[in-house]
Amino acid sequence: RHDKFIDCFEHVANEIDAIYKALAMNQSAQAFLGPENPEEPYLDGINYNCVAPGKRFQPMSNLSGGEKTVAALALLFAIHSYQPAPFFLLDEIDAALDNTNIGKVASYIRSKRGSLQTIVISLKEEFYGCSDALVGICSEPADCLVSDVITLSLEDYDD
Amino acid sequence: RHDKFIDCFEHVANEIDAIYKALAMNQSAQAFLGPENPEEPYLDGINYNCVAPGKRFQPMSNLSGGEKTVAALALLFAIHSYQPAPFFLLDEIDAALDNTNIGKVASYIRSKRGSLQTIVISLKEEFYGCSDALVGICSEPADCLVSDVITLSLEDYDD
Amino acid sequence: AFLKYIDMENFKSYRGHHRIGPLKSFTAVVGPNGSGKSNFMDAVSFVMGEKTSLLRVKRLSDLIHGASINKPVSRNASVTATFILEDMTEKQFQRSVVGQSSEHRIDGQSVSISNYLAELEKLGINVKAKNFLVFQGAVESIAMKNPKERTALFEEIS
Amino acid sequence: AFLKYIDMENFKSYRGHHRIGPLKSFTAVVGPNGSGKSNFMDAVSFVMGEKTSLLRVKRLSDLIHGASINKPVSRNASVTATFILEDMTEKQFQRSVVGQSSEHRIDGQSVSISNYLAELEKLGINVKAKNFLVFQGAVESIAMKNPKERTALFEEIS
Ligand SMILES: Nc1ncnc2c1ncn2[C@@H]1O[C@H](COP(=O)(O)OP(=O)(O)OP(=O)(O)O)[C@@H](O)[C@H]1O
Ligand SMILES: Nc1ncnc2c1ncn2[C@@H]1O[C@H](COP(=O)(O)OP(=O)(O)OP(=O)(O)O)[C@@H](O)[C@H]1O
Ligand SMILES: [Mg+2]
Ligand SMILES: [Mg+2]
Repeated sequence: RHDKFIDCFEHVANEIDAIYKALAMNQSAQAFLGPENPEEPYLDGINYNCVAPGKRFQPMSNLSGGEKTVAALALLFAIHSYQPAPFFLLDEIDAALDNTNIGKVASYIRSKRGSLQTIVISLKEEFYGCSDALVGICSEPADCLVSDVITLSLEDYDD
Repeated sequence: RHDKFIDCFEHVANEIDAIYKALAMNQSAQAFLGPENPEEPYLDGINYNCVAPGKRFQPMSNLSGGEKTVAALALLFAIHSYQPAPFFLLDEIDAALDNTNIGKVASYIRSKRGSLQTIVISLKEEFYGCSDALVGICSEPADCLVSDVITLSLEDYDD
Repeated sequence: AFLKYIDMENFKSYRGHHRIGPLKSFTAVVGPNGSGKSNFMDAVSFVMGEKTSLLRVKRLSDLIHGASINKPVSRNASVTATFILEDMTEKQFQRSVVGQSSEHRIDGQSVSISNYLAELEKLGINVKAKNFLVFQGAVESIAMKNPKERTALFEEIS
Repeated sequence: AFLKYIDMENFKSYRGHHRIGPLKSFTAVVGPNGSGKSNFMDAVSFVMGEKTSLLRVKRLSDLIHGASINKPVSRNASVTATFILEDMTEKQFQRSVVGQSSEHRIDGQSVSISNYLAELEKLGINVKAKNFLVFQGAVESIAMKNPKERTALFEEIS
């Protein structure tokens, strides 16, 4: 039981830095997971720290909204590398991201298409424009909300 | 003391519906504030309910993210009409709004410029493009973050 | 495994039958505020075994179309997920609301909830691990958990 | 009253002196993630009398430029708000961090904290009323308060 925990933790801890660098597209970005109790990590907490590109080490609470979102996605993708669910479903994760970071996250998702299926819900053209297919949802006037669905593949069009 | 409370509550309760209709640009939108204890409203809670345009009455918890944002802004502007602070400072309130709702909120803010000063922080061109002046913040590479400021008035340019 | 279709029947704002798909490697769901995008996410979460409290409703029967204005159109609602497996065969998981309880089927055969979740886990799906569904507004909190919560997360995944 | 300028001196990511303004009726603050936009909001909230816990720091001295990497550039930091009143005269409110405490000035004269807040209240500014500052990520919660919290809000405003 404990072996599985250590195995999982070590795998994710080894992967997280490279994933964060890839997401931030910046080699100076750093991410690390550290157990409070290195002998028996399952007994205490696990710390997570990110150093945003171009900045120095500081507590996670100092990060801005957009920086926290990128840090969260790095952890999510790192965990996925150990225990791959067949798909991701992400609801407006781009809300706090500026256009530069949206571009970085979208290209990371596109680069992993072979091993990872992603479904995103988004309001921003800069993000959903990078997808392979769009599912449009619209509502008809009625007593209560009635949603209708249109599916459109983007593969046929060039950028 | 209680008179002041009732005075404030009645003022805001009378204003909220018209403000919500103006923000949603739709006469079918409704908003109302109701005391749990109509005789002595200060003793119990105050309920807030919105009916989003084109929908029927339902609990606020059923509203979508964007619908909640518009409901929150209506309440904020209604309270302001009773006790006007000289300015508003709103940090990425447009995060959950689609472009249609961004347009509506921006034009409401512009319509109130005579009586209300608003400062918004935004990542979306659809929102900040409607302002009178931009304050650009950029960072210089340094040990810790160093922010620099550039101010630009948009009044000189046409749309 | 690859998620190809999601079929919804009288689920939240989806009246009658709607099929979403074929889904691709990178699919985006778009639409105006309040149109039903997060309701689609609730449908996917529901069929993957997520508990009712995370689907923004108090009772299972609130998931039936029309329940939000106290006029449910039916006693039932259901969501079906169609996966394509490595060997190119299809596997369908279906979860439905019948009155106040929920039923589970795999490829049309009714199964127990524990069987259903075990089969999903074979595909790498475990909603308790919170490692593949990110609800609206919840992304930042993934990075800001406290150390103990993070240990619990690793506990669930391993 | 109309807020015309905000001057910051060694406040969070603003090293040295920065003047923001003239502010207009509808002003937008823009910039990339992590550039210092919310730090500007913290500066405005600070000078309006907001408590430290809502400025994303634990201690007042964390507001000094460089404190985030344990290298504060000075013992002090300050923010000054310049208002234009109805009669077109200017009124300046200044709040500064000196070591671990904060000082308050109106038009350059040092005043007590209660005087400072009373003068702000004459302009209609009362941070406890939470009716003019909306922090990042907090807008939806304004609509979703429970009934008792809403009564307390009306209590504070009236
Ligand atoms: N059982 C139900 N039957 C019909 N409509 C429902 C039901 N439950 C919820 N709804 C409706 O669904 C709407 C919310 O939809 P949803 O949260 O999916 O919007 P959204 O597209 O995600 O919007 P946003 O972009 O603002 O997040 C509410 O307006 C509510 O009326
Ligand atoms: N005392 C300080 N001295 C220098 N830098 C600081 C200080 N306190 C916080 N910071 C820095 O400020 C940054 C956060 O800035 P801020 O939250 O204003 O970003 P933002 O522009 O709002 O970004 P976003 O668009 O992502 O919300 C952090 O990276 C942190 O390092
Ligand atoms: Mg939504
Ligand atoms: Mg910010």
